[in-house]
Amino acid sequence: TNTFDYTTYHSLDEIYAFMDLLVAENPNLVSKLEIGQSTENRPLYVLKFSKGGTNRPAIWIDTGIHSREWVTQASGVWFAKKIVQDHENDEGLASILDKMDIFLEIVTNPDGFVFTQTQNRMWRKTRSKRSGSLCIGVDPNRNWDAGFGGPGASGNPCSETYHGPYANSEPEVKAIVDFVKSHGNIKAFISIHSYSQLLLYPYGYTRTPVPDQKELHEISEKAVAALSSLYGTSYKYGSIITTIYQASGGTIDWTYNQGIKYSFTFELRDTGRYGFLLPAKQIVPTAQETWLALQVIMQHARDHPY
Amino acid sequence: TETFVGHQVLRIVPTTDEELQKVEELQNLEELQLDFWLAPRGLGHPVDVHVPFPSLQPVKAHLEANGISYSIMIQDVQALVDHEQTEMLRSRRQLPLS
Repeated sequence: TNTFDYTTYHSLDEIYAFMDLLVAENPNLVSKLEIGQSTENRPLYVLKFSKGGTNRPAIWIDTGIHSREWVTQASGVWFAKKIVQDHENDEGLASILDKMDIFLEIVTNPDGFVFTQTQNRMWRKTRSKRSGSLCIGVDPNRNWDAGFGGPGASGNPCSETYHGPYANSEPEVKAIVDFVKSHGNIKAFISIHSYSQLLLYPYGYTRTPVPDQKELHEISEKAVAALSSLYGTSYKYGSIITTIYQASGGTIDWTYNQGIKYSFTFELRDTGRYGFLLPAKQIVPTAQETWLALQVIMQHARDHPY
Repeated sequence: TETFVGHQVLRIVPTTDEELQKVEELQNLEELQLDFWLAPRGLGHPVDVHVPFPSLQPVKAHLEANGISYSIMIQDVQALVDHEQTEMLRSRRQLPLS
């Protein structure tokens, strides 16, 4: 994986091959789990980074749940390599891994991702098909059992924010739900999207502030400061509903309601020149700056066990 | 494969409630096949909308008739998609994964 090209976008097969190679190169640190299968029967792979022990407190990071947000899957690949490269020489990361495991799902919506590479670069949703429906796909970030079906999602199957026929109808979502419930010891959950440069925390489906709002806001402030320190990329931060708009059935609203206090969503670059078509040369700088913010969140979770 | 020749992405920054409302009206016109990359979310926040070529004229007419300024963020979506594909192919040729 030292010769892997992190400065370009890759196909699903190339990313899956990268994952296998990373595991083969680092058998004592990295393993690959299959947590389920997508609508089109593609495996849903999660990389586990662990120094040992069983069911330790853990951090979850996912990228690519909206398939067209290519900079996120590409950043996920870079994060995986970064964890391997730095797990001994970076004191902060080493101390996180001394106490916690990290789970990283790089291609959270493989069917949609393949579709963006073969049929429609702008595809966002899953590729589930239901009888009687004209249109295909569900927005996997409106399909969670948190305010499901409320304002901030659409009941129209042709809409980009269609919430689906019922909560967890999408196997890509259900797989994570089952994993989180069965693991039972995840302490931080970070779901990465693009674009518009935001760091968000719950809630999206209600204006009621979360009980931990003050702490999450403070963490966000520190994380954004760390991110911006590298290249000056400007971020805003706050709760989903106050920072962007009402969105129901969202990932981190569900994870927070599961008791995972440190639940965050990132919206990575672009600043407003390329949108989802962010040039590949911005992959590495985007991943580098995001990593600094992720480390702030992970270190806070390490230092504040609950 | 879906192509985006002549498609543009317009950036609109609503500055009044009335402008915001006019932009939100566009969201309900399904026949225009608009794809809101950044949905309307309040005054001063950019709205990025991917407009298929056939809808460009009516959308721009709607905005101009209501005095809503906009900029063209992406002149031709297909050109960027093509560039992205070229980059990926170049990389594949250079460094196939061992």
